[in-house]
Amino acid sequence: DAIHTKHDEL
Amino acid sequence: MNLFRLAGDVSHLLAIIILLLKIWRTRSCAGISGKSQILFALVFTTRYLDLLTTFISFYNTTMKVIYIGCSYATVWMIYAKFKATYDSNHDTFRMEFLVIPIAALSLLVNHDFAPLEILWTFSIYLESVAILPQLFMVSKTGEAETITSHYLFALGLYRALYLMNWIWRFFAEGFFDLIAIVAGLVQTILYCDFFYLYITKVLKGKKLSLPA
Repeated sequence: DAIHTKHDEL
Repeated sequence: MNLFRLAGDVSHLLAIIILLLKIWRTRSCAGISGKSQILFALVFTTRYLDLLTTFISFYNTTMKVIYIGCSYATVWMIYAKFKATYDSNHDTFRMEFLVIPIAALSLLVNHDFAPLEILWTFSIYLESVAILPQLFMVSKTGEAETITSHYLFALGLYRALYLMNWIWRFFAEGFFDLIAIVAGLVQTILYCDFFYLYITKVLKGKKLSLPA
């Protein structure tokens, strides 16, 4: 989901 | 990972290293806003708390640790090691004017009302304006050393490249994060005036100075 995938960015 | 993001991360890393080396080699932090650096340390700390909960990749972890480490090293150099050279008279921006409204906004507008998520949101909003004390200082003194301009350019370029990355990700993966995009846009817009001066002056070999 969006909340978890965004943390792959710095 | 696409090229825009990789270039953005490299540009961000370059900015941080340029600043560290500038202070270390000249033994001086003249012209550098300690307040912006405190805000960036706060940005990295609140954003990368997921280091403790989630493993994404070796690259991800390494970069996060470097960003956090370098930002604290910079703050330490300004407020301890080279304190005597810190130009506090010109670094008068009030940090609470940014931190308090942004803390309130991150409680109101976020993806999920959970502690880590709110802190992540806070860091995204805060990063978008964390450079203001530095830009304020440059406009107050009316000039910036060339190396400081390179730092600011690399730092501004990083978020502009992230915007390209988000456009890419939207079309390639159907992924978008509105909070990051809006804050990233604000952040990039804040640098536009500086980009103009950098291209018209610094790249032509002149020092960055503002008209009186």
